[in-house]
Amino acid sequence: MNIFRLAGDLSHLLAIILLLIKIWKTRSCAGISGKSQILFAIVYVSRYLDLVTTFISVYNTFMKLVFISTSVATIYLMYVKFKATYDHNHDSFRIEFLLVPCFLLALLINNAFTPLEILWTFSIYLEAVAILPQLFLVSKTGEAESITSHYLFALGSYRALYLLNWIYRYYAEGHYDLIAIFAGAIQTILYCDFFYLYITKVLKGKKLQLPA
Amino acid sequence: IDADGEHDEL
Repeated sequence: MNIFRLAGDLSHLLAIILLLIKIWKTRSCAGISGKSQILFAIVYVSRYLDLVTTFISVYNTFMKLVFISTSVATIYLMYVKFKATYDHNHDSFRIEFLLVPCFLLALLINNAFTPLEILWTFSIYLEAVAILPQLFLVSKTGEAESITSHYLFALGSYRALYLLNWIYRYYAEGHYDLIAIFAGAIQTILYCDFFYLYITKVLKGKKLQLPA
Repeated sequence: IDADGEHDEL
């Protein structure tokens, strides 16, 4: 564990908490992509199957359980409790176009051809692109509430901080995982346009609105 | 993947 990794995990946790607060306080999931949330739930469940086979640390187990349970809770809030506020007309991204290629790629490029390892690899590839339905939704509506912007910023920062963690680990421990590094880089790149808008608009107190 | 086949990250 190093400072970048810890900061990344805390940023990830903050993102999830911000999203739950947004939905709970406004009693609405308007502006949030249920498709992205479903993809994240698939990511956590397929990646954390090793909860039942491998013990890493209390921290590791605790965080995995938090990520799985909060993502299930988010889906419950969106599709059951606040279903009426869900913006499904704008949330029209076809997730099979992400799920199928990620699974095929996981079958082709992986560290080991075993069920758990293929599912882990699938989850890494899927996480890299899971935000696309959300970014698509923001681009369709042309704006995002400020708390939704903070959520996206924290979520994007998490993998960027992991990139720093991987650089650190390469030099400090000789540890590296090319699959995670490659997917993490793609994931971070996808947020760059959003980061730019966040820094130039939201941090200056303006609403995140896309140019018409 | 670690030498012992574990993923220690989240």
